[in-house]
Parts: sequence; C-alpha cells; structure tokens
Amino acid sequence: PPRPPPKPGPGEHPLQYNYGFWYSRKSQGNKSASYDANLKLIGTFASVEQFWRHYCHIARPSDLNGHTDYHLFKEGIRPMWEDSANKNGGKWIIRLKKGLASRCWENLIMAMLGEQFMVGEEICGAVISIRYAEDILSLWNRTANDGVTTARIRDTLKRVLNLPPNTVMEYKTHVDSIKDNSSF
Amino acid sequence: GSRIFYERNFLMQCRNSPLAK
Repeated sequence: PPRPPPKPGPGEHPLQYNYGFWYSRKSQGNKSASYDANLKLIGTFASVEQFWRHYCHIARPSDLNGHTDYHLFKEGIRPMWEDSANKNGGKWIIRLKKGLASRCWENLIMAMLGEQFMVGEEICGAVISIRYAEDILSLWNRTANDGVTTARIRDTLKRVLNLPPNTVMEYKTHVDSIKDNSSF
Repeated sequence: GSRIFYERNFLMQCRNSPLAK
C-alpha cells in the first residue's frame, strides 16, 4: 500500500515540495530488468530537519564504492526516464573528478531543496552516480525543449556548484537516453 | 501561493538543530 505523505513536525521548517530519497546499485546479471528492481526508496521527507535526519544516516557519496547511485526526487516522481514527469524531460550532466562527489552533491541538493533554481515546477530531481573512474552529477527537469529553462538551470548549477572553470556540462534528453540506453 | 526559499547557509545551520537528530 502507498505510504502516507510525510508532514513537517512541530517547529520544523517545511520544504516547498516533499521528496523521496532513493538508492540503487547495479546488479550482476539481467541488465534490462534490473534498473527498476534495484531502485530502493530510503525514505520521504517534508521538512529541512527530516531531510537531515535521513542524510546523516546514509554514507556520503564519496564513501560509496562500486556502481551506485543516490536519487533525490520530488515525491510522486520515480527516478526513471519513463515516469510521466520525466518522459518529455532531460538532464544536465556534470562529470566530476574523484574526490568531489560529496561536496558537489551536497551543494546541488541544498540548492534544489531551497528552491534556488527559480524555474517553477520544472525540477524533477537530482542524481549522484558513483562510477569507477569518475562520478556523475545530474539534475533532471520536466521539459527538455524549453531552452530558457534549461539555460537558467545551467547557470544556477554553475553558481551553486562552484566548479572549476573547465568543467564540461552536457544536456541530454531522456528520449535520447531511452534510444541509446546508455546514459553513462 | 508564495514559494519557500532557503539559502544554503540556513539549511546547513538546521543540520545542527536537535530536531534534525
């Protein structure tokens, strides 16, 4: 049965949206069936304080190993290309040298939870993907063909992440990800 | 309605609140 939506507790600071925290780890074996099956919801939250209670109990991204992702998405949106909120959307992709993942992930989710992107309902969620040689940060939005919105998201990302000037940022539509089935 | 904005520094301060433990 669906769990009841979280509510801010007494004295807590509400967020604009409720969110869900997800975890996934690539399994050996059946590649096509595994993505959805490997997604695990860690928990949902509605306030700043509830967010920190989850965050403080999970490993920092840089301490994870193997092929592991954290996903932080608005409640009701599954972190999948095919979800109705994502199917016309896309994502900004930022490839990080090893060692930067924890700091950049934290900066990204602070900006998302604090509504710093100023693009209305467009933000769907954020992902940090831990890989062998590099880590990958991505921010998903609803409407891939809205150039004004995607440019505004890019500019805010640059500001809040405080990345080296030569960092490459790439935008990819989920339609293209579905076509080539090899996002990273 | 009005949106709820938080600056990074404020969110980081909330991490130390007893309510966040």
